[in-house]
Amino acid sequence: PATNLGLEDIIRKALMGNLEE
Amino acid sequence: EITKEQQAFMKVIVDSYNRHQIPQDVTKKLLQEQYSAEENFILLTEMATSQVQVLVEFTKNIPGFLSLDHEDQIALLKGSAVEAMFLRSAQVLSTKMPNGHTEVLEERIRNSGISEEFMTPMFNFYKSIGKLHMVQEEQALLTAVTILTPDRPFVKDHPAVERLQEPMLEVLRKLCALHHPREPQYFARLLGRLTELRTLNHYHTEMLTSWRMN
Repeated sequence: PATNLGLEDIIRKALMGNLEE
Repeated sequence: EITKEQQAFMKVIVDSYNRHQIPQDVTKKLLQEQYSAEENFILLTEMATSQVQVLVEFTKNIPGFLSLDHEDQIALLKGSAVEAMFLRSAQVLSTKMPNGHTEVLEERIRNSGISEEFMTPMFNFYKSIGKLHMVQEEQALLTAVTILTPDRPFVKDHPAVERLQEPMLEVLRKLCALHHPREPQYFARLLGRLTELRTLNHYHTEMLTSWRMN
């Protein structure tokens, strides 16, 4: 369902966060 | 009793649990936004998005998590997000927030188009968590244990996840004995909540579909 895709996007972006720091 | 190493390990998780909260500007909207099913829907969706980001920040600090395979990290987070968020919401709702925030949040949830058949198991879960009177260390560790559950869809390296979850369960067991000496079943009761969470997780997928239609 669309929400799960949304969930994965939020998770990927938040996980990537540590690469920018 | 808890070893020095376990003490340090627990401190990292509890500090992270406290540091990562939903930002004030999101939570204060609870009181400001006016009151309609649409408004509540938008507000709850925004809070859920923020809660997922908070969850990821917390999880990054779980010792060993970032050393797991990257796709397994995603699979674990995706598989446990809903459960970890229900657990966190239950803990927030069971500790009385100042000047009526709890009542306002509960009212918004009850008036946001979520079907009644989902409302009941959700609030029952919140009550059962409230009755346990968990201390903060138990809340943080139970959340970490929930996230590090190996049998989530698409997780490839189960043993690697188990190796991380095992020490956490061990510390949690000791904590329960320490904080609840007269309740030998307490640890088992905590793990029982994880089973209840899985049922909620199942309801949640159905609830979203009906919610969207409403």
